[in-house]
Amino acid sequence: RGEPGGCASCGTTGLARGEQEQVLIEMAKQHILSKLHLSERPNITQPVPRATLINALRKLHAGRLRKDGTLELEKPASRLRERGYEMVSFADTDFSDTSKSGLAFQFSKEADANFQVLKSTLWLYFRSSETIKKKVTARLFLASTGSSNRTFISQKKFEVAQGSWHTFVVTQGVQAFFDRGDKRLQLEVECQGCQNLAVLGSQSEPSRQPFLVAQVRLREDGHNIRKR
Amino acid sequence: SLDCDANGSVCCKNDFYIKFRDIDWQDWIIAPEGYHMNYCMGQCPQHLAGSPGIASSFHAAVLNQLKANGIHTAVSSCCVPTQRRPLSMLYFDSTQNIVKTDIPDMIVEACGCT
Repeated sequence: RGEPGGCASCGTTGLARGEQEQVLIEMAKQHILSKLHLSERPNITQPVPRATLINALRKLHAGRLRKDGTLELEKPASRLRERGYEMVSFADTDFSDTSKSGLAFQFSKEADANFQVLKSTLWLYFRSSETIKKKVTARLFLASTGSSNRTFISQKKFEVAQGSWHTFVVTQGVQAFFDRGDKRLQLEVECQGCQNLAVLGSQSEPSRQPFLVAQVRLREDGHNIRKR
Repeated sequence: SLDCDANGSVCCKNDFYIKFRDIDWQDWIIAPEGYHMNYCMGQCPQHLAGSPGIASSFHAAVLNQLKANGIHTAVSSCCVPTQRRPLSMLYFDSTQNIVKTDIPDMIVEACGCT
């Protein structure tokens, strides 16, 4: 209230109890959305399958996932000062790549947000193979939209005798993607002789859907000086 | 810091909890299940000004001098949060990616008079 000599704060005391609660709920909603840099609540049209979600979270936060699927959130400490975010992005399942080696991830990003990627990892599942017993090498490329150019970003050697998850560090590739301001990240997987073993967004195996994990923080600009 | 009761009019912390299921936000917020949006309310009479938030500061010393000399008109005291804690959130963003972030100063833990 702007009363002379009074406190410049929000007041709801003049309202009826029901109205007051509605005002407070609306304030809470706006507060959460603004802190998450969202203009409105995200519209979840195609929920990620629960098995996919739990699997990704289990890999990301081993030991901190409760049986009901909720996450035991850590107590934020000094890391808070870095304004860090962790992000899990699932590969698009409707990405129609004729070579069947492509992965696409969607990101929404405010135009003025300046992200520093601290670490980013791609998780890919390779099925077991009875015929391939030796080590294979899988390579990962960053594809360019609208051209055939691609940039090598990561590779890994492993045995595919048993089906398992494999991680590829793609920090620099994801940083380059954010720096360009793109919204669609396209990756290509190349595994000679073992191409058909990689699970690339198959809906028949939701718990093995590829996903990308990124730890990012907002870069501070040089003009962030506050007067106190 | 006081917790508000039905009769109190002195600066206090009012607990207010919103369950995301009740506002249909559970589809995009994975964790936590709700938000403790506590807030401060109540009057700050002169004898409470400067406590407990800034009790040992230079400003408090100045205010005490003013009060001791009966100069009340220059001082107005407000009931404000004096202690807050962060909130960790796990949610789907607009492109359905899962994001985890720690938001500082999100939950009011204590209130006091400036």
